[in-house]
Amino acid sequence: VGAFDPEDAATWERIEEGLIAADVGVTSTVAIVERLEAEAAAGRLTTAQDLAAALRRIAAELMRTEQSDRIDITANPTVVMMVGVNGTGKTTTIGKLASRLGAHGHGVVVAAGDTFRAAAAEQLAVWAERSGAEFVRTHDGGDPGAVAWDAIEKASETGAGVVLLDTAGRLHTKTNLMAELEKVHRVLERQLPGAPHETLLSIDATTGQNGMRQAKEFAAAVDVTGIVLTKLDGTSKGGIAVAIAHELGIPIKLVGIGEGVDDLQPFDADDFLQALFP
Amino acid sequence: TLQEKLEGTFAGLRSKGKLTEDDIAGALREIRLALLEADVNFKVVKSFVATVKDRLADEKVHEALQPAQQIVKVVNEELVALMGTGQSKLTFSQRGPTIVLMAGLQGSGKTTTTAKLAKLLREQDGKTPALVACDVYRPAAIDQLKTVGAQVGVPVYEQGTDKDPVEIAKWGVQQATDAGADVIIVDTAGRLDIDEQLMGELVAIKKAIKPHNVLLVLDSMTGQEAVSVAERFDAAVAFDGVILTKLDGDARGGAALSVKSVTGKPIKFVALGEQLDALEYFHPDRMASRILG
Ligand SMILES: Nc1nc2c(ncn2[C@@H]2O[C@H](COP(=O)(O)OP(=O)(O)OP(=O)(O)O)[C@@H](O)[C@H]2O)c(=O)[nH]1
Ligand SMILES: Nc1nc2c(ncn2[C@@H]2O[C@H](COP(=O)(O)OP(=O)(O)OP(=O)(O)O)[C@@H](O)[C@H]2O)c(=O)[nH]1
Ligand SMILES: [Mg+2]
Ligand SMILES: [Mg+2]
Repeated sequence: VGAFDPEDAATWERIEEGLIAADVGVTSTVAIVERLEAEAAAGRLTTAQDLAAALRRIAAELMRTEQSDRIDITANPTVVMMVGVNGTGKTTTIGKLASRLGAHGHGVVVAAGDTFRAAAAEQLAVWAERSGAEFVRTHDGGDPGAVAWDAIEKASETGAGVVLLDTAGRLHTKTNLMAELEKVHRVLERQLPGAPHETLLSIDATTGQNGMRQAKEFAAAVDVTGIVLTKLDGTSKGGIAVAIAHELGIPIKLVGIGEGVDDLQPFDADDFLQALFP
Repeated sequence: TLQEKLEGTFAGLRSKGKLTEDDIAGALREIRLALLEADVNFKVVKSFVATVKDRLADEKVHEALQPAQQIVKVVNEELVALMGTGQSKLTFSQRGPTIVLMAGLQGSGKTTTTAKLAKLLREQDGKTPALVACDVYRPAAIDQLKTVGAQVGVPVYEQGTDKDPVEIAKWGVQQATDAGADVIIVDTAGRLDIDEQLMGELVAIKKAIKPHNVLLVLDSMTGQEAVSVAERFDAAVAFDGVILTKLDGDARGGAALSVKSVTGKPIKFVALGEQLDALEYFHPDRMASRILG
């Protein structure tokens, strides 16, 4: 408590362990610790508070990306495609987004692009109804590309400003499923120049190092523009997002903090890092 | 692979013949890195590496002809030993139906696994299963369980979303028992281990239906927090085993090692896909080599 002794090996070990425990991963932990060691060597860290503040500042610098960390809904209509591994929170996030955008006066089309999983369209239908959004779906086992197409048609028909397209959860290791995702992406591009304007990858905050694999593979398949870090209301600190931003340059845009319709927040680096390094 | 990394570390050793203490320390660092990359909890890694260090000394691995191979063999054995002890099969009731309670974090695969488990028990153990739908929160959760239940040809007992899950559980178990089911699997809502109200609900469900098996459904991509999540679920409902899901991906699954090591509870099943036949009994040796990478 109080003083920080940069000569004490046990202290450095604890710092490293704290980063690993938060799922920051070895590579980004090394990058952070190297910079911290430089600051300590320069005599800039003398107290525990100095240390925590330095950790937050260094992590913030490492997480800075070229891309904006905000959702851009200036296109009319703006198409947002939600992708990610099974169970990470895509459908729920769309439900929250639809409600938030609707409350801000945007006409929203919610599209059930998951034509595979049991009761997927039914689950999204409930969310669409809650937010007053238009709902587009097809029969079970239908073509997700056709749903994407119909959703954009519906938006031009109704003048809706935003299309939120849900997709089926899929493991990034399944080549055929990733190919299907690329196909849906192409359908959107062909139908509306510039679409999808945002491709959001849902990453569960409890995910360990596999999150890097997920981000890498999804970005290679469909040019991910941002991460939705979900389930941050749990005890996991979501450190994998630090690694993803630092090593892949993909920004976190949204944070899921619960199962309710209002439990979605724009990403705030200060809040996030304050929780990570209190 | 770890063996290749170690061989690389020892590459300059042909002339020396024996490994030095530095070489062994280097090997232990590689092992630590491999396990952390595999999401094994850092505290579990620390004690595991200490165990391996002792064994390498006992085995005089520094004099071995093929040290990298020998080290990997030791690490593998210790991993299998850590994960292998513990009953893999379910506990079946001596009298009356066997009751199974599924629990876990949001999105881990409980609902899908509930149907898969019913299918496996019917096909492999000749059981007559039934399912009970106690997730009254997630939109269309009951719909989902009814759909997968129908897909595996197993009845689903539900009372919609306006009843208390504890009451539904009791009612469902009674209904299924009266209808002749000899295995009753109860699906529950995903919940955070730190959510007092929902953990209280889970405790109440357990108290009401007295399950023979409480299974923690854990996503194989879970990171460092797997330990504290498992500890909290264990403290609340003393689960009997773990079902590790989504192992058809490339997550190394170190969470499995962490949970077993810290709670002592065995991994009973692994889920390997979205299809309803993708559930198998757990094999510790396969998991060990997967974690090692
Ligand atoms: N605690 C918490 N739970 C969440 C959050 N976001 C989603 N969930 C829950 O996570 C579970 C899975 O959410 P879904 O929206 O169905 O996830 P998905 O990615 O669409 O799942 P698939 O379509 O099956 O791949 C549900 O129980 C949600 O309520 C969050 O921010 N916090
Ligand atoms: N690839 C793969 N997907 C799986 C596996 N098990 C479940 N899933 C998928 O993971 C997602 C979540 O599964 P659910 O059964 O809805 O999970 P849950 O735990 O019931 O979710 P909540 O009730 O919201 O907590 C679905 O898309 C499932 O199809 C598996 O072993 N492999
Ligand atoms: Mg979904
Ligand atoms: Mg469920």
